[in-house]
Amino acid sequence: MSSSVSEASNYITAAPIFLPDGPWKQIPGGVTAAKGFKAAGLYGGLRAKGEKPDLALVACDVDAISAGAFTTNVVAAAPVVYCKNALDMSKTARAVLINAGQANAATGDAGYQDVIECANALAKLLQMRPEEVLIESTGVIGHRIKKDALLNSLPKLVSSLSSSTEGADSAAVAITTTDLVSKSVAIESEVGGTNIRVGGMAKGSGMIHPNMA
Amino acid sequence: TMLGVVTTDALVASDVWRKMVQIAVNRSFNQITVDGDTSTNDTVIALASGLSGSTRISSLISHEAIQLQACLDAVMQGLAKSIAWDGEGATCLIEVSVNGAENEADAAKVARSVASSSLAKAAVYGRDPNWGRIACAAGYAGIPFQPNKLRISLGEILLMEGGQPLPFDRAAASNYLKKAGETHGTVGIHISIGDGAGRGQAWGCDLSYDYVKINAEYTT
Repeated sequence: MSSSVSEASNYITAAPIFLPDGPWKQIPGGVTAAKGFKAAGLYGGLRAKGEKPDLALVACDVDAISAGAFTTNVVAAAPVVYCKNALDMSKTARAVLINAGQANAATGDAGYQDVIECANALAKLLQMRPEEVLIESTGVIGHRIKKDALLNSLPKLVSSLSSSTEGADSAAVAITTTDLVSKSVAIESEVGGTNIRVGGMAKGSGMIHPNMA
Repeated sequence: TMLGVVTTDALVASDVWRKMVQIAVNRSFNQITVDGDTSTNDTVIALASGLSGSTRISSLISHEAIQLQACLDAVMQGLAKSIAWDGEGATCLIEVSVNGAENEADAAKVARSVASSSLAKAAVYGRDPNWGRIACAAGYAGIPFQPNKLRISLGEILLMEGGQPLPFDRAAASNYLKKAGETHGTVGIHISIGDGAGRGQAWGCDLSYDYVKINAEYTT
C-alpha cells in the first residue's frame, strides 16, 4: 500500500517559487533544509481514487518551538480544533502528520475522536507526548478520515523519514489535493551573524481565501 | 483548503515565534485568494528547532528578529504565491500591489479586494484591460480614499491617473494579458490610492471556465 519515498516525490511537478528579493539564497530541501528536521510522504490508501501519495509526516529531532495560524471559519475541522488545543497546552512540538483525501471537517465528535486516536498512535511510535504531535487534514468536507488505512501506514511512514530533499519533496506531494503542482521552498540567510535556514511546504488550489489567526 | 508547514533552525523564544508567524501569515497566506471561499481546514504550523546555534531571539524588535522575520515572510510569500499561481483553472498569477494608503493593513485590504473580484479575474481571463472593474473593486474594499487620487496601471501601461481614465493602447494591454496567460506568468496590477506610506500586496489568479468544471465535479 505504501509507495517508496523516492517515487512519491516525482508524482507531480514542482511549482515555480517566486521569492521576493532579499539577503538570502534559495537552497534545496523544503521542510528538511533546516537542521533537525526530517520528512516523508507516501501512499497510504486514503485518497478516493488513484495512488498519488496521501500521507505526510514532518518530524523534529528535538522539542521545536511551535506556532500555528488557523482558519477563522467557525465550522472549523477537527484537526484545527485539536491543534489549537495542543498549542495551548505546549509551547513545543515534535511532529506534524498530514493526510489528504478527507478533510475531517463537519464530522462531529466522531471526527474529533479520530484525530485523537491518530495523534496517540503516532506519538507512541515516535515515543513522544500526544500534544507534541500536530495534525493537518485536507480533502472532501463531511468525510471522516480512513483511519484504519492511516494507522496501518504509520510504521512505514515513520521508517521512511529522511532529512534529504527527497523526503521534503515526497511530503510536499502527499499533502496535495486538486493541486497541479507541489509547493516547497527553502532559503539560507544570516541571523545575528549565524547561518540559519527557513523552509516550508504548502498545498492549495481551490477553496482559497485564507483568514487565519 | 490551504495547508502549510514551515521549519527553521533559528533559536527563538516561544512568544516571539508565535507573533512572528502571525505577522508573516498576514503578509502572505492571508493575502491570497482563488475563489473567496475560506476553508474549514486552513492551517499553517511553524516549528523552530534552534539547532543552527544562532543567537536566541527573545525580542520582536531585535536586529536578529527583524532578519528572521524577513526570511519567514519570504518563504511564506513564495509558498502563498505558488498557491495562487496554481489556482483551480488558472492560466496566470495576478499580483496586485497597492501603495499610498494610510498604513500596511489598509493597503493589504484594497489589494485583496481587487485580487478577489470575480469580475476583475474574469476580465483578466478574457484578456480585457478592464480598469473600471479594478477601480470598482478598490472602491468597495471598505478603505476610504480620494477617488481623484486613484492611479491604476496594468504592467507598465497606465490606465488611470488622478482618478481620470487615460487613453491607452488597448491592443498592447490585451497582449500583455494574453502573454501572461500563454506562459502561465504573472499579471501585475499596480494601484495608488493617495499619498500615504502604506503599501501592500495580494495574489490571485484569473477566473476560467475550468474553475466551474473542476468544482462541479468535486463533490462532498
